[in-house]
Amino acid sequence: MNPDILRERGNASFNTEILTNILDGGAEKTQRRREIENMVISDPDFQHEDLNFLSRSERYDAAVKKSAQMILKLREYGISDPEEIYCYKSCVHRGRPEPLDLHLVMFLPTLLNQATPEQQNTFFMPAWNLEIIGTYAQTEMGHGTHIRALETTSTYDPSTQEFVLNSPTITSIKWWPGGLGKTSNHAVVLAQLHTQGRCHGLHAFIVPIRCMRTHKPLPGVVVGDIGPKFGFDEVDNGYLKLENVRIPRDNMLMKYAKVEPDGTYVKPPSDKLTYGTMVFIRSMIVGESARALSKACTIATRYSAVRHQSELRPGEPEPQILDYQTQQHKLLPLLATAYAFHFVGQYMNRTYHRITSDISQGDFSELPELHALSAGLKAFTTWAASAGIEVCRMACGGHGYSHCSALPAIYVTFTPTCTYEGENTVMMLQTARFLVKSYTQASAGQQLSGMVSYLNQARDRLQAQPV
Amino acid sequence: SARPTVVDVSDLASLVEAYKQRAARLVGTAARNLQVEMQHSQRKEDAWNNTSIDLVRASDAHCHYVVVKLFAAKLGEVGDTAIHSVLSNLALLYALHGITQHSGDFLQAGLLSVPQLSLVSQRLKELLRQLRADAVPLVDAFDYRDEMLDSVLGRYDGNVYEHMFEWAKRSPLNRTEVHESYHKYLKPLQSKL
Repeated sequence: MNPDILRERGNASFNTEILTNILDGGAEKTQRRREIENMVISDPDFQHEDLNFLSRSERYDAAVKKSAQMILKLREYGISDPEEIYCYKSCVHRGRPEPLDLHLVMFLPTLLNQATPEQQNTFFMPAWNLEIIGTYAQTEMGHGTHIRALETTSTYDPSTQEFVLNSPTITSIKWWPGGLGKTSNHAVVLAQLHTQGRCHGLHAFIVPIRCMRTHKPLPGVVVGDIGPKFGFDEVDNGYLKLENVRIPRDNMLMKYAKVEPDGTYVKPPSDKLTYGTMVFIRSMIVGESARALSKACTIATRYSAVRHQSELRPGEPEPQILDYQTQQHKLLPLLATAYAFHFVGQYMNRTYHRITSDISQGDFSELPELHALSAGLKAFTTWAASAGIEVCRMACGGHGYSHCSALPAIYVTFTPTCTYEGENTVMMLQTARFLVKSYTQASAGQQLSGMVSYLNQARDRLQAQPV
Repeated sequence: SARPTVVDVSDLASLVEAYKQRAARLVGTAARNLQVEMQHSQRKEDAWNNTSIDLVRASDAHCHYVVVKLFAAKLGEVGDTAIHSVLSNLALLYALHGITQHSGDFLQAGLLSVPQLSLVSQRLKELLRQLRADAVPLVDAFDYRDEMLDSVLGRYDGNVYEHMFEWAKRSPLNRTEVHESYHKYLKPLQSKL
């Protein structure tokens, strides 16, 4: 053990184990997390060469191999709790993204939330058993956050009771979905529904894209990997061009909106139903901000305790760089931020589960605020964490530029959160829409609740005060 | 005008209140600017676009208030005295650092005076000194195993340099003492020159 770091630990003013328990949400959760970590780290099936020493194709290959092993072992060990699955998966892939992410986090939940019971009978078990490997194809080359402008079309043909899916323009080609390029054989495709000569907006369709026997692209399907990116080296983010591909009517996810055999369109009961998935993912991202920033802080802080540099007092030995006020000013506010975001992530997780159980009883009253809050906190925490990771990397000097520090990988893996699942500025404007609406209500004397209730007080304060 | 909020820069509850007032003010400003734009613009969408800088600032301040508020609320759940103390210092540091980053907002809102800003800066430096001793234990509490962190610089045992050298030697470029390109390109070049 390095003597500097040993001495640092001797100076602790508190019991780190108790704080770890607080961060995990209890001692039992800490113990269970460590058990799962041990399970993975001691498993020879998950050992491989340092990813930094592999080519992109080798990294993708290693990731697919580990994912396949992971699925088998999750079944073998009977791990089914979502949080434990998430923990196990993070360990297997060392916190990096992996080709099956969208199958597990988007495709399966979409089947559960938006498919009819009959459709679940058809698709869920094959997907659960990885016969169907799915992804979620929403973003297009020319359209991202503003999903109402997506161009892919799905036109109903009553004579054959099929939908014809088409990418009408170059900008309508589905672009970016993880696992789309080489891994998936199905995709949930978001497309503008046309039936009986009218467009009814975006709906979800299950589209087979590769033969389930040969894995070759199906007729009318042009699919592949979009090429190297800033990070996500293990993931085959892909493109998908559909050339009048026909799918059965049953492949439109019809738990809410429906198209009758004759092409009649039946509206969904509420347009807020799709909010649930977005709110869930954004709440998760707040926790990701905490995790990524806390990893970067761990690396930069420990390194700042062992690195000696220059001289504070003439003639004295080189001090630890953590003794410089400027280094403390770089790292300690970020450490505080990591703790803050950790607690916000716990709050969002609890709130999401509370409100979704209200929704299942038909109470949508808190959904608008949760939607606005998750959008704003997703933007606020990812912007801060992304910038903070870069400060941590530079605080390590030249060695922060080496992949042996892991800081470049943490940065390139995390920074896409600022643009995916809703580009941050757009997210902030969505939150602003809710705030302005609340402010207007408060100005009209309406009593607000939740995190915006302070706008009532602001109104009272800003009223003319008796002298 | 609003009654000036008396901010005690060492009191977290007082700082949460200041963040609340800052957010309220920025939301109010954005809403009123939007109203003014509506009178000038033909369409409400143009008014919205012409106010969007204020709107983003208001949302950012709202989220900042939420984070500070939730951090302060979490302290109420911590029973262990030593941990309550170190987390309180972290929460104070987070709140004060945010004020130094957005001091204009707090001054404009009349929430802080210029002399108080100096106090904030002074208090922040004290907190840096206090937290310096707990920095490594605070990151240890995140409990990332070396295999999960996957970082030579962040190793739990702090033995960075030995392992950095070992890591570099395993790099593919070092698989052979002499890389094949020497024989393919450099040596022929040297013989021609």
